[in-house]
Amino acid sequence: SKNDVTKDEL
Amino acid sequence: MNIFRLAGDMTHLASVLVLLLKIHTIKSCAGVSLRTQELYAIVFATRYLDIFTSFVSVYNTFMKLVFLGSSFSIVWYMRYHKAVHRTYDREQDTFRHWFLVLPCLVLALLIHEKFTFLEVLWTFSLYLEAVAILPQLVLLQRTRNIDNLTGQYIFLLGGYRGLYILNWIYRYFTEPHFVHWITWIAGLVQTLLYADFFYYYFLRFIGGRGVE
Repeated sequence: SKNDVTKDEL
Repeated sequence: MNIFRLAGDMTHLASVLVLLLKIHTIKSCAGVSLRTQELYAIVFATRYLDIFTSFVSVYNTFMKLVFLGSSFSIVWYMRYHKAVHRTYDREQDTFRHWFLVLPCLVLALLIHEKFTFLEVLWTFSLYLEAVAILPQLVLLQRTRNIDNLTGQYIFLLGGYRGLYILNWIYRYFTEPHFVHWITWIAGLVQTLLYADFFYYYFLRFIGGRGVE
């Protein structure tokens, strides 16, 4: 989901 | 991963390495705010809680460990290492940084993307990081002159989030649904807080003299 996308950043 | 984010991560890595170099080699933390370092340790502790539950990549996990390890070891050095602690400017580093923690926590409870424990703490870490540099900037104004390493440290720390902003712009135009207002606004506020430092940095530092 789009939230996982955010979590790929430090 | 894009060039802006990689450059941002490398700049962030460089900032902690410069600070560790200064503290570990010349055993001095003169001009460095312990309060900012404590806030950053909290930022990483609350941002990387998912380090064990969600695996993104080796790079991602490695960098999280580096930032967690470096921020806590810098706090340890400044608090407990005799030689380093002696160079800590306790009288000048008086910004009430705990007053920053509570409003950030309240704001995270009010404004977040999902109301879950991890997400609220992650959002809290974004808000806290945006203001974490304040004790350091206040200390900077009080101590007037700082050495090159401390100046480089602050410059790199301010620059990394600026590069992240370019990364967000790039991802907004290249990835559908990539919209994260909370992250973007917090990152923008964080970078803008460095504006006057950057101004003096370029004026003084590039001119070959120390930052005043």
